[in-house]
Amino acid sequence: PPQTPIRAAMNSIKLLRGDLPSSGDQPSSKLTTYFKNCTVDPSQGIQKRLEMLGQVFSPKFGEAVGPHCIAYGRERFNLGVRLYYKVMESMLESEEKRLSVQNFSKLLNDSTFHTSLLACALEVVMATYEESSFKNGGGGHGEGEQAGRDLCFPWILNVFDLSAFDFYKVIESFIKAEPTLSKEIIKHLETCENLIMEKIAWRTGSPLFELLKREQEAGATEQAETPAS
Amino acid sequence: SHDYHFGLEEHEGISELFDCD
Repeated sequence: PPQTPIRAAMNSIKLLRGDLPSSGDQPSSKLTTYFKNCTVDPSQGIQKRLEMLGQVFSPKFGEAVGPHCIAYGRERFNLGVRLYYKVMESMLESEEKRLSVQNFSKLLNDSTFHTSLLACALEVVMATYEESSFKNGGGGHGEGEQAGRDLCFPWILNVFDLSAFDFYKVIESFIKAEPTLSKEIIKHLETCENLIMEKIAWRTGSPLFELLKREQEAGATEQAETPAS
Repeated sequence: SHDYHFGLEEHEGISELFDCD
């Protein structure tokens, strides 16, 4: 049958759901082994963080879409968690191959890493669902269209109180680690990347300024380089 | 078609981006 925007969106959702094991709301045995190999086991911290972020996400989703949609928010959060675990496992496999280490204690106990990774997984889930309301141009889908706009990036950053700069760090590794992402979703993540680079990362309070300051201080003792164009 | 431009080198990964060794 011809590919309509709605059919394309439905296929993306089906692919996303089908691709994620229904038991994936818990870490796989492989991922559990990575946790156990850590100097400090991150399992409890990860579980607690997910519970806390889930309690934050659903009400905010309800605020943006409507109180009768909180259950959809929970559903999307659960899909996001499954994608988060799947991508985390794939990222660690690549890192193990690249660095020849199995102890990722520092990374796996870094709260910012987990929040950024989950935020990226949720952005993918929501962009997959919102594809239908964006492209549909309204036709009887008024509420969905409004919701799409409200839930649009950088909505997730505000929900998780996450800096754009930290979110930016996971995007490329996320795309590398999840080869089943559709071209539309990759393009969406690239749009988020550009938005961060051009605008959001430069807002007051961004950790980027602190990083630049530290780099400058560290560089002050070294020989000054000729400014690049 | 759309191709994402990967900026990270082969020797770089998520560990470096979050300051981990």
